[in-house]
Amino acid sequence: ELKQSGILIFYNES
Amino acid sequence: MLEAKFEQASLFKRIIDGFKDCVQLVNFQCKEDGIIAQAVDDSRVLLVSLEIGKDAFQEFRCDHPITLGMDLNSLSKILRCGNNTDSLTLIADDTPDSLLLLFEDTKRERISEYSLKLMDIDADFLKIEELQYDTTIMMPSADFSKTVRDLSQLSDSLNILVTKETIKFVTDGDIGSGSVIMKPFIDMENPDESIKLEMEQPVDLTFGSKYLLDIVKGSALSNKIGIRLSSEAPALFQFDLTSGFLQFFLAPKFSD
Repeated sequence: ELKQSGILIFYNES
Repeated sequence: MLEAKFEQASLFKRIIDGFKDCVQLVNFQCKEDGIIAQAVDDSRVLLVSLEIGKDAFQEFRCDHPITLGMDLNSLSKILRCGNNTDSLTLIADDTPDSLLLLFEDTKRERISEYSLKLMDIDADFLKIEELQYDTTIMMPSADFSKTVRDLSQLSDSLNILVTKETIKFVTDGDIGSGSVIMKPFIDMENPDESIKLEMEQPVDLTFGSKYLLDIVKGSALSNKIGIRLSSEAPALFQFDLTSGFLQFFLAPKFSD
């Protein structure tokens, strides 16, 4: 079973 | 003062229609070289990034940077009031409470004017670094759109596998399974129909169908879509404008 990752894991908020 | 005139209102309509179903509240940042916007969907899986360069406008003037916070549902209502072939001018002062939208039908000397109330939207602007991708695909947006719409009927996940010579879209759901296989080719007569593939490394990624269905709504903006995939980063789906782009960054699904 795959889980959905979130986009914010990948990008730093600046 | 912002004065940004689209030769045809249809361009701005298609841009907004391309992403209004996945994000609602958006800050449009206007600067001397054009307008940019960024927003993340409520589930924080999809990031939309828009750039409309000043050359996409018939006339463009922005003396001071201003931010226009808009509810896209409200903006769409007003955009539907203008005809596609009208010109559309966006006008705002330096500290605006509202945005003026001016539709002009020069042939019939008809002018329609609407004012949209602006909002203070608390949203962070994410810094998106230029990434190295394992695979870049350029293909007709209509082909991608049909593939996504067809396969999404079977499952809430869609798997994209790319090897040296093959792009494979696969779905497997309760009612059955399906796959579409494409190979790169050059169409000399209709270059936009070509499929180009640049592959550094094979990829095998799975995405949520619902997000891909949102992304293909951008197809009205361009005959082509650029897809950049990496096993280490969100996928990038890009529709180019004459000046600028509409980009979707989509986080993949992963196994524990």
